[in-house]
Amino acid sequence: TDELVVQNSQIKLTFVKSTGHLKTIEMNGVSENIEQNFAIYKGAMGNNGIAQNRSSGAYIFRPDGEVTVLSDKIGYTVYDGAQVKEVHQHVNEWISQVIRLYEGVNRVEFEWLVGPIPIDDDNGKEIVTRFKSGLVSNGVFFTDSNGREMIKRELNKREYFTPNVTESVSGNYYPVTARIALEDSQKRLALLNDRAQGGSSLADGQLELMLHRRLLRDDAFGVSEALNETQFGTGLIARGKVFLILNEAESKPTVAERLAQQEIHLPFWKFFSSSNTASVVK
Amino acid sequence: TEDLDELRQVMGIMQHHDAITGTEKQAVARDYDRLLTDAMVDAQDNARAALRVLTNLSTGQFDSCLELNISVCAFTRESANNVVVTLFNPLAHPSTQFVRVPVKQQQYLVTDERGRAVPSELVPVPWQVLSIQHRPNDTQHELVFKATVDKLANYYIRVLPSPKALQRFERVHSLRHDRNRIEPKDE
Repeated sequence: TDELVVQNSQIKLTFVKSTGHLKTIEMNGVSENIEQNFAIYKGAMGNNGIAQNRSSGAYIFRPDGEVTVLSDKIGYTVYDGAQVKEVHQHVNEWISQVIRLYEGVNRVEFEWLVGPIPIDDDNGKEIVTRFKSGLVSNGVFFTDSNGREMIKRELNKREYFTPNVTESVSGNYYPVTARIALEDSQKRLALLNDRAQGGSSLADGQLELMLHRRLLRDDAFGVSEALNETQFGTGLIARGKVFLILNEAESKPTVAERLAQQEIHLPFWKFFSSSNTASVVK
Repeated sequence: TEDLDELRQVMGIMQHHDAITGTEKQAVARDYDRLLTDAMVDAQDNARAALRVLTNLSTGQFDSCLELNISVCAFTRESANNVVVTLFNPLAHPSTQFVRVPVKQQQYLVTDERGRAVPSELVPVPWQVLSIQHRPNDTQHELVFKATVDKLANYYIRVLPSPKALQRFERVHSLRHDRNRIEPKDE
């Protein structure tokens, strides 16, 4: 078959062997087709003198045109150990990812590495990770309130007024400081992040998070600089993690998400010594 | 408390909305890096002093690795033969985590304080991480093991002479594109 299975005692991941992309996730007694891709928004270069036509910059996300989804065949290598299983994906010269399962840990880890974002075509770029599932979420999704409760969001709507949504993508982006989730009557899909990011659900069953941005124009909201970090002359490389939890919709799934959040943010600090000076903990 | 106060002060500066959202000027971002790095490095002395109290060591090295986020640790690179990893858990209950330590491609044995072998595995660092500029290229693997920590725990890493004790990863499937490495460029 064209399937590659990577699994531990709790989670089963199925990949499409010929393309290297994730296809299905099974965990917590639930199975769902979940496709994960990286995608690129081209940063708008507008006229900052017109309020609704500003450039994408440090303060605002404003894409120009449609998103480009990197769904082509990707290179990958699988490392299958007893403690940890890893799928190393090589998307292009500046995007890669490790999808990881630790034995006994009930979440899927996506460790992404993006950058330096090329700008030789004179376009700013904003890179997202996108998870597409079959969940019928009816335009509803949830984002956290600075790590506390979850707030219900609805595509193209606001809680207290009827908006005129002129920006179909960024008009539906919300801050995600801890998690973003969606559900239908059967299943719930949640993403937990390791840093504050922007995120949205622009289609039913789909979640996305903004990972890295490199832009060539200032958006005229105050900093007076383009978001174009040129350390080492080439732009920044960013590395981080997104954790995925798939669960039943009815079994208080947010408890598992909150516990996972505590583990993700454990303040472990490692110290190293030479073992010639072996110590004993008092 | 001088070093800790410095760290507290810098953490206060990092609550500014520009530091939180990344809307500071580039020169300010670099200054934030400088302040935070200096404060963290100085506060390591406090951590070392505390660890000396908590262990029987009077002159413990207790090196920290601020580049673990790019899978780099100068200490384990240079003295990988006999390393003690000390883990401090500030929570009020025991906690379990998988520890990843950048090492050279050798065969290792990890033991706990009682000398019991702890299962460990060696995983390659993803090649794109390896190609990051200014990253030393001789630690191309990470040693992974599961640590259970009540308050403080020591794990001992030793290089094994024979290939037997290491549970080496089995590469089950591989499909690669041509790997055109990004050539380093001078600034």
